[in-house]
Amino acid sequence: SAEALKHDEL
Amino acid sequence: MNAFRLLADLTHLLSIIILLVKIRTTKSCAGISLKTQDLYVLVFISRYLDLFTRPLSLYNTPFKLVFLATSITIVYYMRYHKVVKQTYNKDSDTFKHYFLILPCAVLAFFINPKFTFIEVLWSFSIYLEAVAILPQLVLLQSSSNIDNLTGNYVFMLGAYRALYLLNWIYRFFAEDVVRWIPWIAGLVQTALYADFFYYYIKSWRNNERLKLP
Repeated sequence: SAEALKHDEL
Repeated sequence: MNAFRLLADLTHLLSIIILLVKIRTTKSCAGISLKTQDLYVLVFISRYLDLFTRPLSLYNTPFKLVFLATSITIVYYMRYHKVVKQTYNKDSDTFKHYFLILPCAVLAFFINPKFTFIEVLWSFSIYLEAVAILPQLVLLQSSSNIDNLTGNYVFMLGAYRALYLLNWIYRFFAEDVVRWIPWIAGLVQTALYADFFYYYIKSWRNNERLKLP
């Protein structure tokens, strides 16, 4: 999903 | 951003600072696995290629640059510094770390958020990070004497992912965020420390030197 592609964590 | 996440990243940073302090002040990397450190360089390079593709972030970007720079610095010290490299326990650092890389690459090839170069490398880095501590744990088990800085370094490194677990639980309820790949890998990563945590806390409570059986 698009949500999963965000990778806002380190 | 929540308190667990912030605390997790600061703990991760602190673990690296502890290791660098140990290396720089004692001029020794005794008890530290070069294989684990090599794997961290690979983890950070493959995960943070997105520095080139993602908009800059005031929080994430400096962390990424620091993690890349410090992991490369640590490996440089252990391999090339004329005093430090002589303290490396090469004969005890026996884990065949190359055997971790291929399974993680295969897993990333099949299990990823999207089949693109960046996303497969990102998944690879998540899987590899989960198991990268194994050479370090094997080295500690063969050490009769674990110095405080090394013990604290490994503890902080484990605590960092444990705090991420709390962050993920928080985000699941507060933000409806679901990220199966890092969650499961992070759970495995934290579980690998369970034994170490047990003996670390035990030695701390008894005020004894840390020793793994």
